[in-house]
Amino acid sequence: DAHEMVKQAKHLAQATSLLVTAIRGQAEQ
Amino acid sequence: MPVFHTKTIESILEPVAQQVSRLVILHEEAEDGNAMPDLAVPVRAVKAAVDNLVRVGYETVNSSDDQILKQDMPPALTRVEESSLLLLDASDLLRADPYSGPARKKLIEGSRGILQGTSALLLAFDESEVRKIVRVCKNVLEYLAITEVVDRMEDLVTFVKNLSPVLTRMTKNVDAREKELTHQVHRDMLLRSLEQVKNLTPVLISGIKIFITAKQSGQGLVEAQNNRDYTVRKMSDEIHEIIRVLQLTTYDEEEWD
Repeated sequence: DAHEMVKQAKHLAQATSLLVTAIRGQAEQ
Repeated sequence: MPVFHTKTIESILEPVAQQVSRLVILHEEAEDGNAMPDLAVPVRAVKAAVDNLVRVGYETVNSSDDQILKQDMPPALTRVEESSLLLLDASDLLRADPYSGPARKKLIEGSRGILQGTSALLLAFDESEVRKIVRVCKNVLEYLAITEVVDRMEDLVTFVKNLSPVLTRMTKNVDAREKELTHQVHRDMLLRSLEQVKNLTPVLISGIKIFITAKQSGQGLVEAQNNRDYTVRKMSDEIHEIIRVLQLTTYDEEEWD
């Protein structure tokens, strides 16, 4: 089982990805 | 050559690293001149994830007895936390002005900072996990160092009884670590040394047995001792090599090149 910190880092990376997608989506239009 | 040296770190950071680098390129090419949408929701999601990570990060620091981890983690946590504040600022600025230049800058800096901070955090944590494996390896080395005092059969029984669980633990840990690495050369080096240690273990036990018998009979003592010591040296060298490779990252090799 992954350590709790690794799990939380993964959540953060996913949330950041979604944010960057939102920013990029607008920029690339 | 892989950028991230473990599969766990790679699976977490690789997708977001690509996204962020594309964002930076867009920004540098000044192709991001459109009005920004309201980013309040995704920024709040990032802030919530940062808060959770920071909480768990400090719990990890406080419950660890690894002094290097205690030293390395807080700056990474601070970096992540400060970056999330940049994102919040950017989101506020964009609500007032969807074309705000400073807001765009903060978005880039914030996203990049979160990536770098999370990377530093995962690396610090990973290095601490490696130090745990290194401690197990050193434990085996300590047992090997007392081989020379084993000069009775009952001592040998105790020696084997004590050495076996530590050796099994080392094998299990190094084996799992090998599977985690993204760099094939390092994986092969670990596997090779581990295999050597496994093969040499029965040779060591039999070498000690021959030494004990020679000591009792008074015949061939020097040769028996030399053979035993040679095996101990070989095993110790392989374990030192395992320790060295465990501490390597792909970055080290690039520096060599």
